[in-house]
Amino acid sequence: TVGAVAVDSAGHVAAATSTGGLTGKRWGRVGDSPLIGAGTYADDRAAAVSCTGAGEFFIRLGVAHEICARIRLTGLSVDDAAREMIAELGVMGGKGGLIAVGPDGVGTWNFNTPGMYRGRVSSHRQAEVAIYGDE
Amino acid sequence: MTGWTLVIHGGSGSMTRGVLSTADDNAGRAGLAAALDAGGDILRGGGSALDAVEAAVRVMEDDPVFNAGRGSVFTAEGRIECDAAIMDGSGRTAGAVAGVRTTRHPVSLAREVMTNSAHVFLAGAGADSFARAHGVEAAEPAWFETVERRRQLDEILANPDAPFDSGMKYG
Repeated sequence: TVGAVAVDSAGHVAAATSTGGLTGKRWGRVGDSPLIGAGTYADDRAAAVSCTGAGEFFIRLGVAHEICARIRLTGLSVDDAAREMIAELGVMGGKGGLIAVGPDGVGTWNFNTPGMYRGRVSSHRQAEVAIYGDE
Repeated sequence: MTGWTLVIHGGSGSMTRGVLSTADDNAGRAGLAAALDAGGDILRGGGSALDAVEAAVRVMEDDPVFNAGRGSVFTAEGRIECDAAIMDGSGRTAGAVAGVRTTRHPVSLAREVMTNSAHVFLAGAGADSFARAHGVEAAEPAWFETVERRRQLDEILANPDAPFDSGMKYG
């Protein structure tokens, strides 16, 4: 699974996710990536979110929309909302990660797996990429 | 707001130091950097977040390192079925596709659904037909297939206790 979230110089946010799914999937199994609100969501009032991992858990929690709702309704930061949802995912036994960015330009990632391919760049930050959890 | 930010991911899973070969580690980092370049150039030039996320994801869909587009994992039946979504925060418009087999960039098909259809989500052969009718670039199934993903499928099918990659070994 791959994804991208961005905020542009006009303050608009967007999210995109694309995947081949899980190796060995059967019966037309679809995970969270294409489900708006589960693996992909964007709302200028809150954030843009793209998720990766055990899709069934992201679907049940509605992770991408829930992050945006917590930011919009409680004033939570993007970072804290992302952290809360990955923690909640873990409590349910789910594994995975997500990236998020707010209209204020704060970008974040959070995951509970050993690694996640990830990267970020901004108008005030050099490009950086990472794979392992301890980077 | 004058600044811009792009964040990307290429999948999460059990990749740890020593599990990934140096070559795979380097290939992953190079693929991520290329996606950041593609999306970052658009934002740096004043372009939209929507164009930036589509451009970054298209780069990763073409990169066999990542499980999307070319380099996708196989279904138990030995096929490749791709899913994708895109959403614009300014109007909360969205497009999504699932189970597409013959469209080179599923994320661009999702955007076409968002922009030029009355729907949000199309699935299966219908979604591929919509792609052909709207001139979204096609690709033969062979374009998506890689030897490594075929090996991973064979490995999983050889172990009936793990009927699919529930442990996300392949992220």
